[in-house]
Amino acid sequence: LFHARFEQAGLVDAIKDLIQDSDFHCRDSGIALRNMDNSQVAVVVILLEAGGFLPYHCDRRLNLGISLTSLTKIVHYAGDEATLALKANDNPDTFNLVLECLQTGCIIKYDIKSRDIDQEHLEIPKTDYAATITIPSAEFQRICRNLSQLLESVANEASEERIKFSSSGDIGSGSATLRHNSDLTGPIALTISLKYLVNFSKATALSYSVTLSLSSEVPQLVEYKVESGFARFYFAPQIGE
Amino acid sequence: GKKQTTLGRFFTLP
Repeated sequence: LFHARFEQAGLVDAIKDLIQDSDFHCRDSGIALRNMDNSQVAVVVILLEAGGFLPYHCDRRLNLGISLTSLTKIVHYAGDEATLALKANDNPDTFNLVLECLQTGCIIKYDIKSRDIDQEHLEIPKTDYAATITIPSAEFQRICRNLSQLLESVANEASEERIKFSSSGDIGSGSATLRHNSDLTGPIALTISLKYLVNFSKATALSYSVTLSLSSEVPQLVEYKVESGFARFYFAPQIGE
Repeated sequence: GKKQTTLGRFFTLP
C-alpha cells in the first residue's frame, strides 16, 4: 500500500512546461523524480522526503508513471488551498489521486491509469561551482519575467557583492543588479536562455529563496528548497565554438 | 559566438 498527502501541489505547476510525463519513484524514504526535457538542455530533479508528507506510507518500491499535463489540470482546478494525496494498492496499473479542499471539505477523487514511460536513468556528477548565490526567489522571478518580455537570453555576471543579469536583443538591452551575501571563488560570467529561467522560476511559491550555482562550461543549477526536500533545475551551458 | 550544448555530454545516460 502506498499513501502520501502533499500540501505543496504548486510544485506540479513548476515543472509541467519542462516535462510532459515522468516516473515518480516512491520508496519508504520518500518520492523522487528525475527527468530531462525534450530538448535535452534542462533536467528536473525533485526529492520529497517522507517527513514532508502527512501522512506518508509506502511498504514497497513503486514507480508510478504520471502524465504531468493531466496532473496539472487536476491540481489547477482544485485551487491553491487544496492538498493532494496519492494512493496506490497492490495493483500497479492504476493509482488514486485525491484532492481535498480544507476550507470547504470538498473531496475530489480520480482513478488514473499508470503510464508506461520509456525513461532513461540519469547520473548527475557532483560539481564544485565557482559561485553559489542565494537571492529572494520573488526577485529572481521578477527579473527573469521582466527581461524576457523583450529579450531572449541573459548573461549572468557575479562579483563579490552583486549579481548582474544583463540581456540584449533587436530592440536594445536591459539589465538587473541584485546584492547578495554569498561566497564566490572568483568573478564569473555566463549566458543562459531566459525562456528556461522563466520556467524554473515558476517554482517561486515553494520557497522564499533560490540558490544559483554557477560555473563556466558546466551545467548551471537553480535550486528551490522545499519542506523536507528540494526542486533542482539543471541547465546545459553555452560554450564558445 | 556561443553555442547551446545539451546535457548528454555532462550527465551520463547509461
